[in-house]
Amino acid sequence: MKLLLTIVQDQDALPLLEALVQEDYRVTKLASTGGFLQAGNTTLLVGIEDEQVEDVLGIIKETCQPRGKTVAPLSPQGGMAESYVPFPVKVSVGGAAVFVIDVEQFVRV
Amino acid sequence: MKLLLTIVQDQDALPLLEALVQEDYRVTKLASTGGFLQAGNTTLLVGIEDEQVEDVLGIIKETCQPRGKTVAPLSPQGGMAESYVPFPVKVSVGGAAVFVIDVEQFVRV
Amino acid sequence: MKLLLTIVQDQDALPLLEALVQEDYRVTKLASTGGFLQAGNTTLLVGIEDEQVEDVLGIIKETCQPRGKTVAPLSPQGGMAESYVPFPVKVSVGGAAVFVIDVEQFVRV
Ligand SMILES: Nc1ncnc2c1ncn2[C@@H]1O[C@@H]2COP(=O)(O)O[C@H]3[C@@H](O)[C@H](n4cnc5c(N)ncnc54)O[C@@H]3COP(=O)(O)O[C@H]2[C@H]1O
Ligand SMILES: Nc1ncnc2c1ncn2[C@@H]1O[C@@H]2COP(=O)(O)O[C@H]3[C@@H](O)[C@H](n4cnc5c(N)ncnc54)O[C@@H]3COP(=O)(O)O[C@H]2[C@H]1O
Ligand SMILES: Nc1ncnc2c1ncn2[C@@H]1O[C@@H]2COP(=O)(O)O[C@H]3[C@@H](O)[C@H](n4cnc5c(N)ncnc54)O[C@@H]3COP(=O)(O)O[C@H]2[C@H]1O
Repeated sequence: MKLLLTIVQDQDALPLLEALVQEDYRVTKLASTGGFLQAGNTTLLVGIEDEQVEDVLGIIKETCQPRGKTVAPLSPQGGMAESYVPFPVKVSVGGAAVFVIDVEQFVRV
Repeated sequence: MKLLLTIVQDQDALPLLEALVQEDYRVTKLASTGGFLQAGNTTLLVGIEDEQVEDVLGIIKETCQPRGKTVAPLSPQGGMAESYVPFPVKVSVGGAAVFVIDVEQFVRV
Repeated sequence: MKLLLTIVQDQDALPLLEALVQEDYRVTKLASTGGFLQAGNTTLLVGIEDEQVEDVLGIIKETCQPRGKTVAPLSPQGGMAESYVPFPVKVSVGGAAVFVIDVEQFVRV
C-alpha cells in the first residue's frame, strides 16, 4: 500500500476530491497553509494499492492546474530584509506536489 | 520507530486520545474531512517504538466503533450526475483507518 | 527525498517557517493540537533532498526552544481519575519532535 500526501491549490481541491471518490478511491482532506505565500492550500491523504499509483497520479494531473499568482511586496521582516521586494512579484505555483510514501501495514477497525 | 497515521470518527477521537495518553503514548491531533461524506473527522499522529504497534492497535480497536451513517441524497454535481441518489442512503463508516509508516529517524530538540 | 514531519510550539512556527523559506526550502503548515496539553501547536511538512536533512535539522535546532509550561490541574475525567492532580504542574515541552520519513517518489504537476 502507498499513501499519497498531495498538496494542491484550494480551487482544485474539490474537483480532485470528487474525481477520486468517483473512481472509488478513499480520500481525507486537511486544511493547510503554504510556507512561502502564507496563503491557504489543501493537503489530501490518499491511501491506495501499489498498482493504483499511476492511475491516481493521472487523475491529479488532469484536475490540478499550475497558476501564476501575483504576490504583494513582502515587507522586510527580521532576517528577510535583504529579500525585500519593493514591487509586486509573479510567482508560479504548481498544480500539485505529491509525496508517495510506503505504508508498512494498513489496518481497518 | 513507526508513525501511526490514524483516521477516526470525531466522537471517538477524544476517548482514544485520552486512552493513549493514559498509557504514556505521545499523540498529535489534526482536524480533517472525509472525502466521501464531506463531514469532519479526526486524524491522529502517534509516533511509537516498533514493539508498541500491536499494543496501540489494540487500544484503537477497543475505543473506536464502526457506525452506520445515513447520508442525505447527494445532488447531481458535474461529473457525479450518474451517481445521483434520489433517497437517503446508509453508509457504513469504519472505526478507524490506520496507516503504519516507517520512521527513518526521530529527533527531539 | 525525505519528508520531515515536524511538530513545534506555536510561538516557534513562524520564525522557523521564515528561516526555512529564506534558505530556499519548501514548507507546508498544518494547525494541530498536542494530545497531552490539549493546546494548539503546529505541524510542518518539509520535503527535502536526502543530503539536506542535517542542514534542516540544524535550522530547527537554532529556531525552536524547549519551554516549561505550567498546566492547570486536570479534573478527573472517566479513566483519568487516578492521574488527577490537585495542584498546578510544570510540564517541559520540547522545542520540536521531528519524524524523518522516506519518500519513494516525488511528483510535481
Ligand atoms: N523558499 C522558496 N523560495 C522561492 N520560491 C518559493 C519558495 N517556496 C515556495 N516557493 C514558490 O512559491 C510557490 C508557493 O509556495 P507555498 O509555500 O506558498 O506553497 C507550496 C507548499 O505549501 C507546497 N510544497 C511544495 N513543495 C513542497 C515541499 N518540498 N515540501 C513541503 N511543501 C511543499 O506546495 C505549495 C505549492 O508549491 P510550488 O512549488 O508549486 O509553488 C511554490 C514555489 O513556486
Ligand atoms: N485509503 C484511505 N485513504 C485516505 N483516507 C481514508 C482511507 N480509508 C478511509 N479513509 C478515511 O477514513 C474515513 C472512514 O472511512 P471508511 O472506509 O471507514 O468509511 C467510508 C466508506 O465506507 C465510504 N466511502 C468512502 N469513499 C468511498 C467511495 N469512493 N465510494 C464508496 N464509498 C466510499 O464512506 C465512508 C466514509 O468515507 P469518508 O471519505 O467520508 O471518510 C473516510 C476517510 O476520511
Ligand atoms: N511520539 C510522538 N507522536 C506524536 N506526537 C508527538 C510525539 N512526541 C511529541 N509529539 C507532539 O509534540 C508535542 C510536544 O511534545 P514533547 O514530548 O516535547 O512534550 C510533551 C511531553 O513532555 C509531555 N507529555 C506528552 N504526552 C505525555 C504522556 N502521555 N505522559 C506524560 N507526559 C506527556 O507533555 C508535553 C506536551 O505534549 P503534547 O501532547 O501536548 O504535545 C506534543 C505532541 O503534540
